[in-house]
Amino acid sequence: YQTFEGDLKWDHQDVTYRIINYTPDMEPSLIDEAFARAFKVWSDVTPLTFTRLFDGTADIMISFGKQNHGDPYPFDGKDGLLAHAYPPGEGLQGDAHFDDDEYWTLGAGPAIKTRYGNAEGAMCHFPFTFEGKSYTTCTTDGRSDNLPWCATTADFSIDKKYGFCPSELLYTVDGNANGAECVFPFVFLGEKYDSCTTEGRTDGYRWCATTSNFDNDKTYGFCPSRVCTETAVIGGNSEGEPCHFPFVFLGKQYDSCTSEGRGDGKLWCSTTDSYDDDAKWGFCPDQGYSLFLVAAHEFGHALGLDHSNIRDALMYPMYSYVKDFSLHKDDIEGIQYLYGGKTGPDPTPPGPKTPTTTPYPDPDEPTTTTTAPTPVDPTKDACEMTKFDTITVIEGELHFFKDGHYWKMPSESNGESKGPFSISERWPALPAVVDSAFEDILARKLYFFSGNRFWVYTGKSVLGPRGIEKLGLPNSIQKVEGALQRGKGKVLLFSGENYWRLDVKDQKIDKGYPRYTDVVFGGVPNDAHDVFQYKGHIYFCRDRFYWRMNSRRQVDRVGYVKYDLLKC
Amino acid sequence: WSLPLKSVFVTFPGDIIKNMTDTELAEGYLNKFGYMNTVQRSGFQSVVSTSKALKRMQRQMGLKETGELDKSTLEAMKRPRCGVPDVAN
Repeated sequence: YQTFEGDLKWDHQDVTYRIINYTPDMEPSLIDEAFARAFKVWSDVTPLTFTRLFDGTADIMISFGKQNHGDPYPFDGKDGLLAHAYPPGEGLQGDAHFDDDEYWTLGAGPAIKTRYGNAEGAMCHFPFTFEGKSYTTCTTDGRSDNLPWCATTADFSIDKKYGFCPSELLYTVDGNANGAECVFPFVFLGEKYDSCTTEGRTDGYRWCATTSNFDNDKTYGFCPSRVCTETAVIGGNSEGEPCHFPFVFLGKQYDSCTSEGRGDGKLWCSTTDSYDDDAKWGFCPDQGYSLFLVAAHEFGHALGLDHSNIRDALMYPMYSYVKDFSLHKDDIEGIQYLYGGKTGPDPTPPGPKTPTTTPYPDPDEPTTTTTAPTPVDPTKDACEMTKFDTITVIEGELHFFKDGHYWKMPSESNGESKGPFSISERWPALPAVVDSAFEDILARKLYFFSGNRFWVYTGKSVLGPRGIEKLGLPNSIQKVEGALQRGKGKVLLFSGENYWRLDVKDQKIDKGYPRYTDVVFGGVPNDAHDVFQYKGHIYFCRDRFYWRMNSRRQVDRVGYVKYDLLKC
Repeated sequence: WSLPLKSVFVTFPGDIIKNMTDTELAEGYLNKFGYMNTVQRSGFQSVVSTSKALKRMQRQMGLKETGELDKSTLEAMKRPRCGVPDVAN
């Protein structure tokens, strides 16, 4: 294996990605799944996690493009270059681009996930027989509405299982119409169109209006590839149009795709009855390139791996289709050289999607009486609390404060909360309600805030209570609701929709504050009643929920304090 | 048996003209994937000879290191691949 010059890698483990656009060759949900599986190849062998973002800037921005697609490295039409990606870093770094002049599948011919019908979205089964005839593509046979369909088992006559194939009559991809189907005819620049068109675009993508008049409504979408239906062509100058059989080429008639006229042996066809007259053509679909395999390779680059010279390694530069893929030892050694091995639980087999936050147990279901640690005062079980006065990290452990008590959550992930403990036993000067607290690790001091007063503990000795205006905070503040250590002796103090930056050494608020919380920390509630830092993430709590923000200030999870932090 | 049809090569409109000679294809490939120009760690840019560049490519691809543009090397250059260079520059 090779890494990039300087062992470029991400400086965080929670890597984010965003899919900017889709190829029309596959159902969007299939593309989502292929990318998710490609990331799983790497998260299975490292501590890395991959979270999908749906807007804003992610670490790995994934897009499809043709030829010149916005960076200095143009693609080259069908075959040849399939994709490329950049090593980890800001901006273009870390991004992955896929050549959309390729025919993207799962590597073994058309990958068609059906819609509607009675097969619950099952994949087409090719070949399938219908009324005694064998089909290797979708067909409109047997229907009068010209909708392409396929069987999802080998014999429709026996199983009667079917679904509809990608068609612009059913849905569109990307655009601004949320997937609405095409409306034919539609008007564009005063002209009527009865089918998808590439008019008005230079990138060759086929599109349509989703109302009868684009000039008025400006709503549109891209047409799914019908390559599975009537052998729609790829590339050429008629992308997505169906082959026309028979067609005439150099005076000869052809009833199927041919490589005649080409030196590279690729199969092509005319999309009108005469190539000699119209010169409209495209390549015939082949097995296509596995989006999963190519993406797994490109994401290897986006994580910091360069090419390998081991022929069977995923990071080998050349594409070769593998049916049952598994990561080569060379790839594993390479990625673990950069990020180390998997620390968490063994990868679980892909099961039904579990929500990122555990749902409340159904109140009607008998809750299993686990042998919970016997709390000091059983009526004070942390799991019974819906909201805490404050949550903060002290000596590396999460502390949950509520009404004169606190609980501790050990830092190892499978620990259970301990407590309750009495606040006044450990910190006698403090009142029952603590609004926020933070640890000045360097000076080994603990700051506690309650109302408009604060206390500073150094070991057993305490300074306070003193008024928060001593720190330069306005005495209009009712209470300090959160504290975030920002390194270099700075702490952010949150109250209402504002926050201030405290210079701990000078015990003074820095100039230029307050600032609005939601301007700087976009995506979190601006009435959070608690803000704290834990394991490299910032948590904003409101009611029973928390919003988790990563080091690049992106909200990457919303969950339940009770289940995700207290592990109830 | 009819005489083999004299293959006529047609330039297809919109096709990415790839009808280039093998030598042109090879030079383009060696340049594009970083085999020709190597930037030494010292930053010194050196242009290696085609033969040396071919040997480096043949080693990377696990081919016989002949330094010649032989059939297997040419075939490897025509195979679909990732666009990221092989020689990290």
